[in-house]
Amino acid sequence: IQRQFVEQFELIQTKFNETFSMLFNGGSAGLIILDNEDIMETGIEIVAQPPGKKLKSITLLSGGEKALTAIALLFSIISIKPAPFCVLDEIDAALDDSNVDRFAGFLSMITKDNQFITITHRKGTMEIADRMFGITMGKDGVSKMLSVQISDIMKEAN
Amino acid sequence: IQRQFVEQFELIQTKFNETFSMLFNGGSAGLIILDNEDIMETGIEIVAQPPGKKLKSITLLSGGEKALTAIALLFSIISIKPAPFCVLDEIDAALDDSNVDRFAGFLSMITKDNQFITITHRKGTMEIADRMFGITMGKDGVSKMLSVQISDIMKEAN
Amino acid sequence: MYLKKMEIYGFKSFADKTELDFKRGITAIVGPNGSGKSNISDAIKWVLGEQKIKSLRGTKMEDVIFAGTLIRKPLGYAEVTLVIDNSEGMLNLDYSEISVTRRIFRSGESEYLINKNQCRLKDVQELFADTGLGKEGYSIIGQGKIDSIVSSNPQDIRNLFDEAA
Amino acid sequence: MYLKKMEIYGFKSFADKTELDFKRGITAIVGPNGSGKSNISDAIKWVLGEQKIKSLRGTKMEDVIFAGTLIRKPLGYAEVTLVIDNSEGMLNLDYSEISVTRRIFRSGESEYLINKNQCRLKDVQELFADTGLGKEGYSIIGQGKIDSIVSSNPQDIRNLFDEAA
Ligand SMILES: Nc1ncnc2c1ncn2[C@@H]1O[C@H](COP(=O)(O)OP(=O)(O)OP(=O)(O)O)[C@@H](O)[C@H]1O
Ligand SMILES: Nc1ncnc2c1ncn2[C@@H]1O[C@H](COP(=O)(O)OP(=O)(O)OP(=O)(O)O)[C@@H](O)[C@H]1O
Ligand SMILES: [Mg+2]
Ligand SMILES: [Mg+2]
Repeated sequence: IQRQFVEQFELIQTKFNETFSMLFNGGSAGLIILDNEDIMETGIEIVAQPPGKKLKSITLLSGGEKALTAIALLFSIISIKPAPFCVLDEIDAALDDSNVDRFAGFLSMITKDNQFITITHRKGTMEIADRMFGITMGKDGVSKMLSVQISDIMKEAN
Repeated sequence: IQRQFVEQFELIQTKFNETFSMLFNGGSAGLIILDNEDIMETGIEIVAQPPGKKLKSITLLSGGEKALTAIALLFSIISIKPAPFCVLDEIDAALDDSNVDRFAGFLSMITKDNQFITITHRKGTMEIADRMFGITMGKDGVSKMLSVQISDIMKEAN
Repeated sequence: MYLKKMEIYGFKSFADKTELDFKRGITAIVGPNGSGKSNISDAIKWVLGEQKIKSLRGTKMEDVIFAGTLIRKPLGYAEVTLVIDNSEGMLNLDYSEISVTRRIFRSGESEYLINKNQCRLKDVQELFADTGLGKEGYSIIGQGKIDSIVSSNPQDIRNLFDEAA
Repeated sequence: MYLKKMEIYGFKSFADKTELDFKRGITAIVGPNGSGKSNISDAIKWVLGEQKIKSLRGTKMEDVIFAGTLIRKPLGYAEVTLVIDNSEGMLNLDYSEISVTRRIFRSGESEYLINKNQCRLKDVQELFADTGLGKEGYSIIGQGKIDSIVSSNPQDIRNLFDEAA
């Protein structure tokens, strides 16, 4: 059991560093086992180093940097152990436009092994979707679903 | 003191309802004094009724509805008691594009009596700004300020 | 294994029967604030066995049943079904397609069904054990919750790892 | 009364002296993730007397001093000045323009100055009492904090009212 945990940990740690530097266009990130003596109970700390900055604990990162670091960790766990499907509710909200584009690019790369259902208001994320559902609220306060063409939304967003 | 609190409460309550229905394009909102016997210590609860829906407690609202309700309350307090200046850090993050436009419209209406410094990634909010500061992070990890023309950013965003 | 279809009736703001057909790849759900997008993600969490009403943004379990609006009357029950493709046999049942349903009545009683046969919550939880879809799973990220993945509490991060092991 | 100017040196990511000239109306601050926008709002809160380092996203007060990067060395102190127009006499001092400065050294010691004269934290707090700019004030809304204005705790809402009374 201990060996399995350590093996899994190393796999995720390597993947996390790789995914982080792809999403941030540089820099590196790591995972620290806080108590080597007690592998079965130990906590894990995350450190991140955006390009050009010093390695720091995640509390000092900005709102967008923190969200992008969390996305990097999530995507590395999913790459190691794919889930049948993933539901992501506006995880791109804190990102600026160029980070949305990098996030969307990465999502379309890993969707070969995973199905993603992503709720979003951001154009960059809509652009990489294979299909789209539009949800509207009728005058009667009841949700209705429209199947929208991606081209309709894009036209409106521009 | 009690009379002053009740007078202030009524002023804010009326303003809150007005501001809410302007931001939501309809509907109404209210403030409830939980303990009428003890005015000096009582808590206050917020209820909101977006257009077409039933009056509910704010925990049942969506992410964007909650943020817009909070903005309505903030703006009503500021209208009753203006602050020398206001700093707003990405308060428009959860709003969809049409709510960003309504928020921005309202902000430009009340800026006659208040100075606003607003940090944002949203185009709708940039469009109503009188001037803009661009902050960038140099390769050396140090923040620098550029004074940008609004027209430059708009060109890029489109 | 992927999510093929979803049917919602009476769950939160979905008073009318709504069907969503999914395919592999990326499906985006878009729409104005308050239109019902997060209610879809809550519905998925709920069918998979979510017991904590607070993580479905309510105070009592019946809060998930359509409560009525100015024009529409409240409904008596809510029902959500997920149809999952199991052609690779990842789930421990001998069907190429598995449907999971959850139903709740105003009385507060919940019913679970797998392939239209009534079962217990435990059966649903066992079906999805180890797939990452479970309660602590990393595969459903609620609105505003992405930051809590890198929460500053080292034990929380550890739990995420154990779920993925 | 409005904020006319701000000077930042050594505060968080602002290693070089930076001056921002404000006017009445709406000023937008834009820029990529991690560029330093929220650090500006932290700097304003700090000068006005903020004592809780957690609400400045740090763990010890010296965390606000530029800590160095791969290329730049750490600095020994941080200093921020706000210049406020007081032509309508809203602040209780006989000047048409009032500058407030806060400085901190690696030793953890803080200094406050009003119009370049050293003073105590209490003097700064009294200067801004009742203007809504104080610590509990509603006039500085941090990133991700807009929702806590309508927090579900009735006492929190009450505090907001008392600040505005
Ligand atoms: N039991 C219920 N009956 C009727 N309506 C409900 C019920 N529960 C929630 N709602 C309504 O559903 C709406 C919220 O939907 P939801 O949170 O899915 O919005 P959303 O599309 O995610 O919006 P946003 O973009 O702002 O996050 C609210 O207006 C809420 O009042
Ligand atoms: N004492 C310090 N010394 C050097 N850099 C610091 C210091 N404190 C914070 N930083 C850096 O400042 C950056 C964060 O800046 P800030 O939070 O202002 O970004 P932002 O522009 O608001 O971004 P976002 O759009 O993502 O919210 C972080 O990368 C952080 O590492
Ligand atoms: Mg939502
Ligand atoms: Mg920020």
